[in-house]
Amino acid sequence: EEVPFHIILICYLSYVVLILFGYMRDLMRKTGLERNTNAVERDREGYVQLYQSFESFYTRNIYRRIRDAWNMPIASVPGARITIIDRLTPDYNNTFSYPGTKTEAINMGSYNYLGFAENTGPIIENVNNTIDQYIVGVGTTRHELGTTEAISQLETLTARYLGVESSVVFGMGFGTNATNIHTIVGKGCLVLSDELNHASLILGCRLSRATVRTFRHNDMRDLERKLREQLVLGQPRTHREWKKVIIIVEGIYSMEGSIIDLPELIRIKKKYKCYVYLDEAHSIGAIGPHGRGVCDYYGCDPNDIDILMGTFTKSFGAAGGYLAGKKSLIDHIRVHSYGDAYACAMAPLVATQISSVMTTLMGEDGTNQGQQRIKQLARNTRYFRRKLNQLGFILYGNDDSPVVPLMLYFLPKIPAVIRMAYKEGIGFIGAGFPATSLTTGRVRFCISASHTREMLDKSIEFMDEIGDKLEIKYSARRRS
Amino acid sequence: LNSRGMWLSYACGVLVLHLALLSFPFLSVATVWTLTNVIHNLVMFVFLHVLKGTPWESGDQGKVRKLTHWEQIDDGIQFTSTRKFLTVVPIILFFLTSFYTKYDSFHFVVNFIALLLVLLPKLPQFHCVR
Amino acid sequence: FVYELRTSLYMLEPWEKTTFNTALLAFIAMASYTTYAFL
Repeated sequence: EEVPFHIILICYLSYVVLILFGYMRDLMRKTGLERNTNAVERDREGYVQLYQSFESFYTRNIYRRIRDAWNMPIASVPGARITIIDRLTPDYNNTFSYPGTKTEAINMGSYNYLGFAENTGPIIENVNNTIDQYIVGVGTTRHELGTTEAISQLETLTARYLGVESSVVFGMGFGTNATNIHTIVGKGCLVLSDELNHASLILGCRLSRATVRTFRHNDMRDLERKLREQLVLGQPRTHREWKKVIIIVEGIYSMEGSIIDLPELIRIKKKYKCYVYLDEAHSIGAIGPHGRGVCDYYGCDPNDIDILMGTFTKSFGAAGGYLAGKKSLIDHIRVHSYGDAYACAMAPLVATQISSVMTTLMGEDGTNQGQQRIKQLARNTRYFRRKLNQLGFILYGNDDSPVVPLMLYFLPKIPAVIRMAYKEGIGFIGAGFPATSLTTGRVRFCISASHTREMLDKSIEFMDEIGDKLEIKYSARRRS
Repeated sequence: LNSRGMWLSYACGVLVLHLALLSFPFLSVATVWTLTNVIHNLVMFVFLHVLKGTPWESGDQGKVRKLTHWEQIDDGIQFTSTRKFLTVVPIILFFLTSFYTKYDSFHFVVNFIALLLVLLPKLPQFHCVR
Repeated sequence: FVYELRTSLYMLEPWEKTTFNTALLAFIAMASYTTYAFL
């Protein structure tokens, strides 16, 4: 739903006010009118200017004013409830001090879709046993001695979980994209990338030196048009035909809450005989009746996707990422990946955590806890979205997506909502420029299977109350 | 710059600037128009053609750090609608100013120089020229 | 409160808010006077 036009105009005005005062403060700091608390070593000569001061203009003059609402230190697992360490600031967020108190809050911001971010239960027992059996981490790469039995088991289990031939795991989700795309594409290849793809995909494509063309977010018509255009044009300048064409998309977009239109994408892939790289960082475990991600959600065959990628951070209460697909492809990646050559291998206890969660989700642990959590998450998501829609908020994304962006548009409204929620004992996450465009600031809820109905209702009541106070119920739709 | 509402906001911004100047009772209409034109062109020149890089850390390993804002628009593709809009606005403002200053020669020279200041850097021949 | 949120005054320090509101009131006063003088 588009926001009324006048809201956008006033939004730009609010940025003009911030920029004017930002320049005024810079002038005051430069002329010594205001004491500069940013740089401590101001009196020493010869310090080269590391970065252009303009590049940190936004951080210095806009983000600093609201940064108490971000990066709050926590003192517990990021579960359904979270313990936040309180901070005080005597000088408008230039410096923080800790009074030593903590705040218990409902956690509506962490990626903990299935609620496995726990420090009790059978899974933790397995992890503890692994620590006794192995050491805590391996300080070496996969190409040397980093491959432990826990990791081999995890790779076999991941391939079975996804229903493909083989898989390889890495110790970091971001690194899985950044250090492997170059093994798949290179110069003379064409990458069609969604305009809202994650920074790790953008970095991986840039490192691969392939030609990258972006298409409008989740718009398969625009994708097909761009694909046809590029296939006809060929490579820039020489117009030689492309060596390889690959489409890179995500399963769930964490800023938009949208779910990829997978059946349409597979149709395009088969029609133009190109490859698909599907990043399921947020969707693996979170959607689909069996928690297998968007393929499961749409009932598509995972073997139609050439490269399946995903992370274990959001639904498995762990860290790291995987690539899965044909065995020949995975063997090629194992040999040529930067991640396997330079990065430390995944810690065995993290691999055990993931294997245990995966076994639970597959129902092989003798309980149907995995299924219950998947169903609970789907119920919580639909309930929460429907309630917020009824209250008149503008939400982005698909009704089944556990990422629920609620649009605030104005940058100042984001910290206002977060601070007021914090007082009420609810933890929210906000996202504004440059993570979103100038006029689409938002608060983003991440629903979890471990949220109880009371927690969701408390958040909804709170949003209802401040929705009127801050005038953020922008939806013009008729409310049921 | 090509997102929804940006162009209208830009026009409103110029209008607000003009009304703010017009509210000084001791300034004549001609002076106000010339001031509007000159201030608009100076601000445009600084923001589009002097400042380089982005006001936040962009994740592209410093690729655009040496490019002005004008060179970064639409990844450097020339004659896009945004570029045309930003080229036409100073010209329209110049015509309006010339009209309201009754083509007085002093105002004309000042406004014409201010117009050149923002038109020349926009020519494709000056892309990435230092 | 909504006025402060929409004009970003909510993010400014008290003295900056005062500066902005003073400038805005001065602008409105001058605009009113000039309008009156012209009309």
